[in-house]
Amino acid sequence: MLTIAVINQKGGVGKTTTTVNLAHALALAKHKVTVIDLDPQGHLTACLGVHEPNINGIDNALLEQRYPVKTAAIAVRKNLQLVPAGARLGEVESNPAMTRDRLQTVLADQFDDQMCVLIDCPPSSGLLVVNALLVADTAIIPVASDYLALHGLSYLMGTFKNFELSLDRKIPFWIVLTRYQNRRCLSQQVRDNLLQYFPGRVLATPIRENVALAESPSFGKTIFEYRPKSTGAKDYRALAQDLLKRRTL
Amino acid sequence: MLTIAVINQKGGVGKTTTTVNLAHALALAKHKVTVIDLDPQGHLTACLGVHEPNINGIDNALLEQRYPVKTAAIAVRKNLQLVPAGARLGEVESNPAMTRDRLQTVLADQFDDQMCVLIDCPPSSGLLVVNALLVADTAIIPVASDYLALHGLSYLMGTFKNFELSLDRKIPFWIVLTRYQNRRCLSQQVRDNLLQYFPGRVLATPIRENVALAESPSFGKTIFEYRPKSTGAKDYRALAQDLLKRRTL
Ligand SMILES: Nc1ncnc2c1ncn2[C@@H]1O[C@H](COP(=O)(O)OP(=O)(O)OP(=O)(O)O)[C@@H](O)[C@H]1O
Ligand SMILES: Nc1ncnc2c1ncn2[C@@H]1O[C@H](COP(=O)(O)OP(=O)(O)OP(=O)(O)O)[C@@H](O)[C@H]1O
Ligand SMILES: [Mg+2]
Ligand SMILES: [Mg+2]
Repeated sequence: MLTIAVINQKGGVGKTTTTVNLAHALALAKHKVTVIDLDPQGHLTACLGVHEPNINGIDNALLEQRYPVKTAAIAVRKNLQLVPAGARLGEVESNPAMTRDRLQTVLADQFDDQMCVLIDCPPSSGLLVVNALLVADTAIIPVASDYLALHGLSYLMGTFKNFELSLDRKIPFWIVLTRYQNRRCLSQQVRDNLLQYFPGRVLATPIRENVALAESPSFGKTIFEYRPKSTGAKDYRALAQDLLKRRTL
Repeated sequence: MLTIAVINQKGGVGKTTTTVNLAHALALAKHKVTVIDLDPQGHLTACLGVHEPNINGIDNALLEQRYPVKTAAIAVRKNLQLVPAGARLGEVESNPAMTRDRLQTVLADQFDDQMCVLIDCPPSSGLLVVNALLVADTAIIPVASDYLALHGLSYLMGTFKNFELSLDRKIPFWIVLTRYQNRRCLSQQVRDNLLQYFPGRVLATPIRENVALAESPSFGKTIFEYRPKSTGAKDYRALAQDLLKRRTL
């Protein structure tokens, strides 16, 4: 079982889009996958078509002492289950009883039957994200093909360094290039920059800009259900294979 | 003097892009403007070409008792000054001495000679954002032309409601449509949706998707310096007039 935190404090780089579509691609390839919505906005939950306002989620497991997280897991697709954000996730970070290893305790041995657990993180460096980093075996860092996303990466690497010092272990990570446009030289500059600074860590398939990826959440469908022949579906299917086979640029 | 918080906990919707280019458009129209970078990533600071790593910023004014914020203000363009984020802004939210009205105290009467102060907020709902809402006369909410940005708006309205209850006053706001693509029906759906739910609050000029807006930050230039004839420059110039003349869709 591999726990993966999908993380980047830079906003709008494709964390949620990558979590939902990569998870479904792995599930379609017959792997058992659980996704956890750790963003109080609950966008991963909405992307999978779950809209009940007061649904139980990871919030209860983090806030209550004896709430088994599996109770909140919902089978949303074949081989794919979701632990929603829940309505109270926004209260967790300011809760005085919240610690940095709370998620680690909550998840311990709960999903051992799964091939992997993907955690969609909010765009911040607060306590929720610290919890995700502590429990993750590896991180996936989506980087949009623009300058500010690249600039934000140096801030994230600083967070990683602080973390590795206090944990006394390295956090392995993969980078996924998102919103890539072949015709834009900015996209190529960002790709070249990533290859220079992070050799061997950029997964092979850049995710191309594709309006179907922006439309599919409004139907509560993954890209494979909404537009199975789109470039978005092709790219996320290939990305799933990159992850399984460790194919990098 | 008008204090405006540029805010949306949804990431990547164009908060920083709007703050830097709207501010410069107002400055070019001969108004005195101050921008404050309240995002620990320091993207507004980078967009204006300020790259010194240990520069003094709003972090010192928030963390130290007697540090006048004006000391940290830098004249970056004619009629435009910047208060950078500073290297320690990431420490502010977890500082036990930090209160929700700290920024209000720090800014009190400091920029009365300015026509307006624009505050670029991070993509969160934490203490920094609460501080910005408490000191702001009005908010500008950039909404990218996609479903998840629209979905995130209901979460933000919830934050506003909680705030208005505890403050016992309304927070006036304008919405700015960003990353608009005429050919995408998703863009038109988002616009129609906003007009239906927020009549009279959507500023007249949608900001069109324009690669020059994504490129200009890498040169530390505003859109008016990088590509003055681009659609991005036209749109932000028009948006500045919308704000001054309260022109809505
Ligand atoms: N490859 C792509 N092509 C087109 N649109 C995309 C692509 N990837 C993401 N998007 C759109 O960009 C917006 C931002 O993506 P998303 O919400 O997944 O980012 P995020 O990093 O999770 O954001 P946040 O920081 O708010 O959590 C979404 O509306 C999404 O639909
Ligand atoms: N109209 C536009 N056309 C093209 N690119 C744009 C436009 N507006 C913003 N961008 C690009 O989209 C990315 C996100 O914009 P920006 O960083 O301003 O959003 P933000 O809301 O400030 O993000 P964060 O939530 O991380 O603070 C940036 O790389 C920016 O260059
Ligand atoms: Mg997200
Ligand atoms: Mg920003």
